[in-house]
Amino acid sequence: DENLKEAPATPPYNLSEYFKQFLFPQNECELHNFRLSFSQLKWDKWIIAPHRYSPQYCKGDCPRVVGHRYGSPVHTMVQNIIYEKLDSSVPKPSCVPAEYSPLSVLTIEPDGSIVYKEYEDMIATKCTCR
Amino acid sequence: PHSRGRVVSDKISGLLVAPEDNTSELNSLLRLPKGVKRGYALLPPLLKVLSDRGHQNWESEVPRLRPDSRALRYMKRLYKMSATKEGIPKANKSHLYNTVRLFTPCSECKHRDLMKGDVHSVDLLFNLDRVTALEHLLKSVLLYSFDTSVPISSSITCVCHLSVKERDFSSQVCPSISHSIAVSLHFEVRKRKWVEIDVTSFLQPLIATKRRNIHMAVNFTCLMGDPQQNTKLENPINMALVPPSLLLYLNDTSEQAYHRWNSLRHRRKNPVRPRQRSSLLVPTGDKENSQGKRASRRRR
Repeated sequence: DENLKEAPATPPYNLSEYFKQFLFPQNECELHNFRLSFSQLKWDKWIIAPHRYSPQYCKGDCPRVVGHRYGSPVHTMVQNIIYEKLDSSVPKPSCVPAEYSPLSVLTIEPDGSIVYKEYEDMIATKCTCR
Repeated sequence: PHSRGRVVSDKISGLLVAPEDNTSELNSLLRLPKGVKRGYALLPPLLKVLSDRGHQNWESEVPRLRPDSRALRYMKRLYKMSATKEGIPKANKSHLYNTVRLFTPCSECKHRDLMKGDVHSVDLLFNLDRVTALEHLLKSVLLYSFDTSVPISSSITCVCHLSVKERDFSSQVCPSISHSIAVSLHFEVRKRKWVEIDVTSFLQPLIATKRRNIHMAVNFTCLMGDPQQNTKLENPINMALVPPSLLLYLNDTSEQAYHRWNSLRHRRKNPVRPRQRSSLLVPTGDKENSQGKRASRRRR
């Protein structure tokens, strides 16, 4: 009730948004942008391309009922129950990458030869709770 | 420590080689727990390389050959054709390679042939130390770049004689010729800055045996005119040819390399599963019945 008294009179169509804040944590587990350029790392002398690289990362709290939303196995909920009811030294499920995409890199090797290489799992594209 | 060793991802790509100023930072990341020599032995080979190279300072290593500017231009063009600006490999089914290495010749003893005109032959030595055991050859190409500022008529014909030299260690005589081929090319220089000569079948046996050094003599003669129009091939072009680079298209089978067919297979494994039609499960005896149902369903 207090919340409702405090809450501004929200127009009816915004009700689902309003209730969502009670269903899932504010900073829910999701993918965050991160862009770097190899010149920041001073690696641009030997990494010719790409100039910019967006590895992305996963951050946020895992809601208690993670099932369908994150494609989490049942073990994740079991781990949450252990943390809440049995032993809080067992960590809560973590927000981690679930899928990646590759990256193509053009580099100069120590012997002066040039190599184009495609690396697996270099950019996080989806997050999950585990 | 053992399980912790397993937690460290073995997917760290060869990309994270320590440059000069991040050595300490990277080292602290890779530094092994005190006295965990056993743990070190369990680390994936790649991490060993990283932690070893973490001690080498990028600049203080032996002076390296700076890449040839033409070769660098060619590889940048190959990169643009193979990946997006953000570095994502293009879903190009035709290209199965996930690694392309370009080698410039270590040494070449150019000697002009006494024959008439400009017969350009050079001895080339390519060092292939950078090719790893898990990189399998798909295609190899000799890459000539033409200095197109020289005014040349539109079409020329070139003949390239290639011979591989085996160093015969038993006797001190100079390397003998092990096998050679002649390749004839006809092309228009005005449109092309690069000429690629496919030498895959020629070099396959050497690269398959993980040969570290390839010593070859290349004799490259270009003449004006077009043999099809049987214009007389005359006055050989006096063209300054830059020694060719060796281009290897490889399939890196290591874990951290991107495998197109793998991602294709992955997509095939989890397609959006089409709904099974119940009639497929009907035993044959009721075939007419099910067809009747199907027809009426379709009509509906």
